Amino acid sequence: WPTYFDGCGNDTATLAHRGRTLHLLLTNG
Amino acid sequence: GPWTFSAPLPTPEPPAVDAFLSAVDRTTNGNTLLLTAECDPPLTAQDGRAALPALLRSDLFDPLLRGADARRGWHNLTDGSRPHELPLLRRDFRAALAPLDRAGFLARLRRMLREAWSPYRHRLPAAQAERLVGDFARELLGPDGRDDPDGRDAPAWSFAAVGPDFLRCA
Repeated sequence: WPTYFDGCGNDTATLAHRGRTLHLLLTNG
Repeated sequence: GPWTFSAPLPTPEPPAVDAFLSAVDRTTNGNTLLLTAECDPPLTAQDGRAALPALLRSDLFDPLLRGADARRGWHNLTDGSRPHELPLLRRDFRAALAPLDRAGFLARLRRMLREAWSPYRHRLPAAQAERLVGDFARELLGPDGRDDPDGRDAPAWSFAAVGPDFLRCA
C-alpha cells in the first residue's frame, strides 16, 4: 500500500503560488 | 473547482532544486518532493485556499505525485501499484492553510535543514543551509520573487504552510 506521510513530525506540506504556477513542497522523513 | 490543472513540460531538474531537496532528504532521512502544477485561470493571492483542495482532488494529482517520486529516483509510490487502484490521497482531509509571508516561507525551508528531526544527526550548519535555501528560493521564485516577464506589476508570490493530513499515512 503506497503511502507518503508517515505520521512522524517531519511530515510537512508547503504551498507557494503565483499566477499560473503552483508549487507544493512535501517532506516526510 | 473552476480551475484546470496541468503539468508543466518536463525539464531537467535545476541543480539548485536538486541540491535543496537532496539536502532535506539527507537531514531528515526522508523523501522530499516538489510538485509543480500550472493553473488556468491564474490564481490570485487569495485563491490558494480553494485551489489546493481542487488540485488534490483533480485527476492530475496522482500522476503528479507519482511522477515527482519517480523523478527523484525513489519509486516508492510506483512499484507494484497502479493509479486509482491504490489512491494516495486520503478520502477525508482538511489540508488547512496557514499563510506565511516570504520571510516565514524561507524560515520554514531553513528549519527543514537546521531543526527537523534528523535520526542520523545530519542537520546542517547555518551557512550551508542559508546557501541551499537561497539558491532554491531564487530558482523557484526568481531573483527577488518578482521575475515575471510581464514586468514590475507582476503579483507577489503567496505562501502557506499546509496541514499534512491529505496523503495516506503508514
